[in-house]
Amino acid sequence: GSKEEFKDEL
Amino acid sequence: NIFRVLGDFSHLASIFILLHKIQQLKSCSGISFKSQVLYMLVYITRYLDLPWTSSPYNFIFKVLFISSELYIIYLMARAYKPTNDPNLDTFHVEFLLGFAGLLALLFPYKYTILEVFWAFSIWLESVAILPQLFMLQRTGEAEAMTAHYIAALGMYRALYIPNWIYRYFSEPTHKVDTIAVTAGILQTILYSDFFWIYYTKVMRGEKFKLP
Repeated sequence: GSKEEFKDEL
Repeated sequence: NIFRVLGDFSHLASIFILLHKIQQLKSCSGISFKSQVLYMLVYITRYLDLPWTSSPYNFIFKVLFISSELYIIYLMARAYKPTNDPNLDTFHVEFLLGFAGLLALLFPYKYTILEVFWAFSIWLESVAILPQLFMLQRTGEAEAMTAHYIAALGMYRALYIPNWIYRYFSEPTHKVDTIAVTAGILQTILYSDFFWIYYTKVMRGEKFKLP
């Protein structure tokens, strides 16, 4: 999912 | 990408600048204890996934942010407590907690504990500098190190904006994290006035002093 990928940010 | 790495290192640098200021001057004057406690809350609520973090890069940064924030709070609450003036640190943080809590409960990506706390941490971070800026406004000036600290901390989220733009175009999904982007832009706007004075005064060798 898209936001899961963004959870790779701090 | 370069923007994100620069942003994360700017964030880390801001913490080192703050620790250096406190230990060099043996004082935490000019630093808002309330903002520091809010950042602690931001890290705790955002990094609930710490044990499941797969990337070593993220894991190391998360541990560094949590542990350094704990140490800063220890220094302010214990070691250098007499230099911390609560009479200048009078911003009502309940407004900020209410703002972040309301948005997190109204618009999370999913109604799960992790997602709601994550959204809360993003919104809270966007406004967590306000007690610090409010304190600065009351004192009217800041030590150079304090100004450098706030500038580096503000630069971190500002650098995430070109990072999001870069990711939007470079990644095949072209997705936008609306919560992080909206909060990131809000956060950077809140710093804009500070950045301007920092740019026109401190970067030209003058003292940080409000007009």
